[in-house]
Amino acid sequence: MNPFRIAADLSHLASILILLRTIQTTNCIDGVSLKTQVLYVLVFVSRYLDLLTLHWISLYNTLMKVFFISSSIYIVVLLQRAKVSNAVAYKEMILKDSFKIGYLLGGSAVLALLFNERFTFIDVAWSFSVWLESIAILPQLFMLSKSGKAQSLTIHYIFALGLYRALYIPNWIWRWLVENKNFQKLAFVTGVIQTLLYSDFFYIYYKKVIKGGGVSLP
Amino acid sequence: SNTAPVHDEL
Repeated sequence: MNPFRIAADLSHLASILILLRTIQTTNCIDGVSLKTQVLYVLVFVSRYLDLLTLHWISLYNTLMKVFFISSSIYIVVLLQRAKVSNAVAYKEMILKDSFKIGYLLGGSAVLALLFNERFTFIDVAWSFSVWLESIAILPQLFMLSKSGKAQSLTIHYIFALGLYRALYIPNWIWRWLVENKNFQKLAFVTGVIQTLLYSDFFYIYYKKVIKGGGVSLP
Repeated sequence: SNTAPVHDEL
């Protein structure tokens, strides 16, 4: 594994741990989008179906996949628990979390049927997961734009996620140039789309927050 | 091709 890939995976891990630990220790869910978190469960479950085929890549690979699936489910469980333990914040979250995810799911399904490496269930599911991941952050960004100001939890979380996506791009170039691996067009295209979404967010964040004021997205 | 694509990335 190259340095970009390791750094990317670590920041992905960090983003999840930031979210998990904060919700767990403070019971604070302010500014978190339940819809984005549910989408990530779907992303990981549909992507890592190869765990069932027992196609072994490495211990690292398997452990990370199991961690991503289980932690994403656990985050949704924690958010659901807030329904009882932090009812006011939960109601506010549901109210603000009003992005229509049907379009994201439908769009990803259509794109997966059109663009995939092979027309098998596992490969179409993999393609669905990369398309869905590229846009899964939209409900979260939408929520942020509606609330007008961002919690430090959300900012740290989105920042770590954005860093992970950005680092995958030099990783792919490294793989292609240095490791002579096949260039995976689908992963690259969806990865670039995703990184552009984040960079748009950071651009606005920089303009509005660093230079004073709240966060609002177009 | 008939061989399954290998996704060694996460």
